[in-house]
Amino acid sequence: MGKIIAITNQKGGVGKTTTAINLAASLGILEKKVLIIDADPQSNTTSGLGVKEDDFNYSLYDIMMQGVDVFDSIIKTEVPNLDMIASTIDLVGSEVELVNYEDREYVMRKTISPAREKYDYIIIDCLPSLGILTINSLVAADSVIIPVQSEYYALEGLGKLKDTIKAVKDSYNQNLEIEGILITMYDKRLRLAQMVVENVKEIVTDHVFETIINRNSKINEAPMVGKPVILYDASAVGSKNYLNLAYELLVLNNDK
Amino acid sequence: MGKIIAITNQKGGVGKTTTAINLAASLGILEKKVLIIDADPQSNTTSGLGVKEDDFNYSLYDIMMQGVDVFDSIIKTEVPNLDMIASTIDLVGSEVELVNYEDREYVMRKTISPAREKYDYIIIDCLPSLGILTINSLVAADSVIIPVQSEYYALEGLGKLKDTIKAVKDSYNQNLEIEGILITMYDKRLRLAQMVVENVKEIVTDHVFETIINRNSKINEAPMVGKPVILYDASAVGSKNYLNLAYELLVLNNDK
Ligand SMILES: Nc1ncnc2c1ncn2[C@@H]1O[C@H](COP(=O)(O)OP(=O)(O)OP(=O)(O)O)[C@@H](O)[C@H]1O
Ligand SMILES: Nc1ncnc2c1ncn2[C@@H]1O[C@H](COP(=O)(O)OP(=O)(O)OP(=O)(O)O)[C@@H](O)[C@H]1O
Ligand SMILES: [Mg+2]
Ligand SMILES: [Mg+2]
Repeated sequence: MGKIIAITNQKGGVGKTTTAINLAASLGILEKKVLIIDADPQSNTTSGLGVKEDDFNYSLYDIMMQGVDVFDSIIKTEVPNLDMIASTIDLVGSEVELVNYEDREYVMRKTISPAREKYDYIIIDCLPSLGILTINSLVAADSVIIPVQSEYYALEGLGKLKDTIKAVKDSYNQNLEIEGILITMYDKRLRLAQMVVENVKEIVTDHVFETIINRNSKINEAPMVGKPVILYDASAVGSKNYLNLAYELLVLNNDK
Repeated sequence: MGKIIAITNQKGGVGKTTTAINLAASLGILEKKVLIIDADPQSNTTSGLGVKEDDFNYSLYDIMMQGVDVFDSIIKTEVPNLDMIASTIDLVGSEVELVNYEDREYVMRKTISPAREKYDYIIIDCLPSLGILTINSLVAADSVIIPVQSEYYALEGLGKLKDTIKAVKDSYNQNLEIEGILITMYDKRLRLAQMVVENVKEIVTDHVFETIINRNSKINEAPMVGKPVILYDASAVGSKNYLNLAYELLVLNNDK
């Protein structure tokens, strides 16, 4: 039974997609069977892994809203052991359509759960919002990884995100846990960033990953060629960081 | 009659809030009467200008959904000539409530337009989405400024944003124009960033502001003390960049 982990933070640009792609790819390289789901209508996970709209017949919108079977929508990626469910701009429409649905919070969970049988880890990349689609991802997930830049707005929003996670846990998904807070785009030359990293364990009560993801130009360039950073430049700091994160996650889950 | 400008891009973390706050503050310093509206439930504009929930009675949610008069909701900020309409997390609820509203796209426009009489510029900070709240901001606006980081995902999303702007213009707001594309967080050491800036005029057909906003740690630190960068450190590169942007905007609008 695969574990479903949502990568979420309503703050924009904190490294959700970058973490989803590079953590999933690292787990794949460590011989785990992984499915990545792009639950953001911007479809950055889809394009960041080099997948174009012609490469797939069905997207997450079709699975959630049009009754298409999850197994008919899974596509292979270039990364060993990593499959994907892509997204398109149609997903924007689901936020409006879901409003009048019976059990609107459970639609993603009901439609993707059958895939648990085939994968060790299912990673969901969320959009920067606390709306219905993100709620659906939190209801479908067993746990949440929260990427946070070491910057003011990213920290400020953590309280609201934790309130939302608690509300989802109390009303829809008793099992939901916070897997951990992940510091991303760390630049040790910035005074503010150093201050955050030194104090983060006091600011947040949840588990903070030991692995810190450094700001690294190779991470930024890799999506241009549709590859995770480990396939773009395995010697890059970013590749080592995300591989360490994958190890740390496996240890946390007694899955080494 | 004041001009309403929406700062929008569905890509997260590209500098929408930073641009809204610092452009509005620079226009205020140049003796223009400015109102900034926080149309993002994360309320980063509100906190970035040092405003706490106890400082105001009504927010944008109250104006749009509860019939509160726009003039009863306007609060002063520390910045000369700059007033604000704040937001709270309640705004998340408006995305669901608006779905079943008659003329749901026009609610913001109808409720905030009376404020045009009192201000030279009204700046709207949008959330990272193409959903109903962003559509409301585009329908209320005369023009749009699109902040773009010189990075892959930010450029990739431009096409979808322009499609949405065109759809809003055709169906709800014939006057809507693109004021310009603004390059933000520019780091001249990054190869990718240099490439983007050199080619951006070929990639986009719209007006691209001459002013480029550099990555600058003072811009990043200023929100911590609830000030625009020009009041935090007037000698910072970021302060000069945003002041230049304000001048450029005034020249574009024959308003020097
Ligand atoms: N460690 C890093 N070093 C350098 N650049 C990074 C790093 N992590 C992410 N980036 C870049 O920062 C930008 C934002 O990251 P990303 O798109 O992954 O964030 P996001 O949270 O998914 O954004 P959104 O809220 O729009 O979904 C991207 O251009 C990405 O390439
Ligand atoms: N020119 C800059 N130099 C350095 N840091 C910057 C700059 N512009 C913005 N930032 C920082 O980058 C982060 C993202 O910027 P900001 O929050 O303004 O983006 P946004 O588009 O409003 O994000 P969201 O999509 O969540 O609304 C913030 O922490 C901000 O302080
Ligand atoms: Mg993303
Ligand atoms: Mg913002």
